[in-house]
Amino acid sequence: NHMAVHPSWSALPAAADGLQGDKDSQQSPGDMAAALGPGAQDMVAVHMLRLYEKYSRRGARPGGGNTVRSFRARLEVVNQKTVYFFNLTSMQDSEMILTATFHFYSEPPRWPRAREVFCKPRVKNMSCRLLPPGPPARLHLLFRSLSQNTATQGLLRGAMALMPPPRGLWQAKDISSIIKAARRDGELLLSAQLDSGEKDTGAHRHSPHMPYILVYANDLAISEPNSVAVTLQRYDPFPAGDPEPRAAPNSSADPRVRRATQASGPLQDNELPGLDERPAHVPHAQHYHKHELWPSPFRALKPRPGRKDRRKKGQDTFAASSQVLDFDEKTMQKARRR
Amino acid sequence: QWDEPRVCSRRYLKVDFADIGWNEWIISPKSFDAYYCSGACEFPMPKIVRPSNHATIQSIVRAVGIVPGIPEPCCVPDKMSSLGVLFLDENKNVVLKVYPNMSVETCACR
Repeated sequence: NHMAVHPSWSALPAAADGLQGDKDSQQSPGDMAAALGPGAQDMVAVHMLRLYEKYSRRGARPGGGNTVRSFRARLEVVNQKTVYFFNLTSMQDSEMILTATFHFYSEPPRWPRAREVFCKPRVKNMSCRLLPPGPPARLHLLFRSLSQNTATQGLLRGAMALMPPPRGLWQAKDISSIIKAARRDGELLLSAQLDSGEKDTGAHRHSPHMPYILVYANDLAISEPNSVAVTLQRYDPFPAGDPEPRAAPNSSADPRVRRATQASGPLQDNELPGLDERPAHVPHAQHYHKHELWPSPFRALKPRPGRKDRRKKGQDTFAASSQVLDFDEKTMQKARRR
Repeated sequence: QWDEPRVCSRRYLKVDFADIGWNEWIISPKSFDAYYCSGACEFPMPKIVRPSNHATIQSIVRAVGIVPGIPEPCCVPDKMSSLGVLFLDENKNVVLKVYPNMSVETCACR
C-alpha cells in the first residue's frame, strides 16, 4: 500500500478508508478536512492527516525524523504529454532529507485490442485464432530538475519503467536520491512525466488522483529555543522598519523614561532611597542624568545603599541624607492619629 | 487561581491557536494543553520543587543575606513534551512538524 511505503512502518490501511474511521482526539477528521479547504479531498491531504494521526496516537516519529513536507503537483501539457511540476523551494536549509517518495495513481491498463493477424489455417478445422492481446504498454516515469530561472526541459534526474498494475491503484516510488541530488545542485523545481506512450487525455486535470511527493526530513533547527516561531509565526509583531515597539503609535516623544528603583532588598520602610548617595560598590547602579528625569519638583532617585553600607554608616547619617517626603501638618496629624 | 499552591508548581493552561492568530494555517491540533510554571522558590525549598544544587545554594545565600540583591531561584519548566503540528506552508502544501518543548510536564526551581 503506497502509504506504507516507508520501511519503518507497518502497512497502513488503504487510504481509501480516509479518516472517517478515526476520531482525532482533538477534532473530527471533518474539522481537519474543513481546515484543509478545497484540497481536503486529494490524497496528499489524506496521507498527511494519517501521518499526523499516527504521530499523535503513538508518538511514531514520521519516517524517523521530525518533519514531513508534502508537495502537490501542478499539471501542464508539454508536447502533448502530461507533465507534473513540483515546487520544492519551501524546504528549509536546516531540514536534512531522510527519504523522499513519489506517489501516483496508475489507471487500470487499457488492454490493446486483440491483434488480428492474417492467418492460413494449417490444419483444416483449425480456425484462425486471434492472438492474445500483447502485454499492456509499460509506464515510463521520468524526473527532471529545473533551476528556477531556466525554461529548459531541465536535467534528467531519473527514469523508471513500471509494469502497470492489473487494476487502478496508488503506487509509491522512493526518489530519495533524485531529490537529494536536485537539492544539492540547487534545482528545487522538479518535473515528473508519467509516459504510457499515449497522448494526454487531460483526464488527470484537477482529479483527486494527482500525484504528490513526500519528503521525510530531520529539521536540525527544530530544537532551537524559538523554532516554532520560525515556521508558524507568520506575522512578525514588529515588522522591520516599524517605529520603536515601545512607543505607542500616536505618542509624542514622551520625556518620561521607564525605570525601576534599584530596591536592593525588600523595602522595610517607606523612606525614599538616598538622593545623592550612590554606593560606589553597587556595580549596576543606574546612572540617572538630570535630563532623563521628569522635569518636576521631585529630584533624582538614587538606589538604596546596600544593607552592609547602611549598617556601616549607621542610620543617622543615612537618615540625614535621605529625603523624607514633607507633608502638611493636617496630613501628619491624620497619619499620627491613624 | 486563589486556591493554587504558593510553592513552585505546574498550572493549567490551554492554548487555542485561534487566540494567537495561527489557526488560519494550522490544521491540527486547534488547541493543546501547554501548562505553565508558577510559585515560590523560598528557603527552605521542599523536595517537591526539585531544586538544582545551584538553586539550593542561591536560596541559602539569599536567606542569610550575605550578598544583597540576590533574588530567589525561578520556578521554570523541568520536563517538557513535544507536539506534532499539521499546518499549511506558504505554498499551501501540508507539512507535519514535531516541535519539542511545547508542553510542560514538571516544574522546578532553578
